[in-house]
Amino acid sequence: VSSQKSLLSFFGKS
Amino acid sequence: MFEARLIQGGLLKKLLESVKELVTDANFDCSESGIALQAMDNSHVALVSLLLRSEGFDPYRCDRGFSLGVNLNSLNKILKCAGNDDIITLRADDNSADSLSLSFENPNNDRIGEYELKLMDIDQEHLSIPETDYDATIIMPSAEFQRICRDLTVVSESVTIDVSKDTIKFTAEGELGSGNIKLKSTSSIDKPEESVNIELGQDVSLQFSLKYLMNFTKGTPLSEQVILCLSEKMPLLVEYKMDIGYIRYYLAPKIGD
Repeated sequence: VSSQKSLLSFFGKS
Repeated sequence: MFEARLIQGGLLKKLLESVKELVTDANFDCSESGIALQAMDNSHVALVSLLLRSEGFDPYRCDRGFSLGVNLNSLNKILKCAGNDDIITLRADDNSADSLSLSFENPNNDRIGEYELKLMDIDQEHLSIPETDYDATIIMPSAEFQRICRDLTVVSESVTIDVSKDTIKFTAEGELGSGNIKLKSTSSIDKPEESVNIELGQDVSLQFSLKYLMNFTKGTPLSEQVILCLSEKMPLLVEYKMDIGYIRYYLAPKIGD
């Protein structure tokens, strides 16, 4: 089973 | 003072069609170099980033940087009032402007439509997207990518994209069964826009939601080719290049726990 990741776990807020 | 006149107004109409499903409200960040927009969808799974370079407009004037907060649905409704061949001019007075003026001139310059769109304050999170050396870069016909996403939606909500030496494979598995489409790299000298080009550092296998990919393919009318960039355990980049700039979509992968 795979789960949808959030973009926030890859890209930081600038 | 901000003024941007786009001879190919139809391009702006297509651009709005390609972002409005994903994002409702967004800031158009205007500067000397052009117009940029970056926004995530509500669920923070996908992001759209677009750039229209100032050289693409005639003329383009922007004395200093500012943001125009726009409801994209409303802007899209107004842009539908422009003809596909119209010249579109965008105008705003300054940072305190509470509306964006749009004028639509027909090619004969004997019909001019003028509209005002109310602007809004949008407090938007801006993400910094690192420069990435992707494991795999695929350039393929945009219509083919659209067809693959549409076809595999019949089978499943997700697609696994596997890239190896000279093949990109899209696989879907669902309750009714499964399906896959393999594309081999080709080189068509006569028609480069129909070829599939694979640049590979190392093999990649990643799973993505087809619902979002279907949304991204709204960018298909903007370019005959689409560029897919993948790295293991990283968001997918889907890019449509235009003469005047680009639209890039990022999608976070599905990863097994």
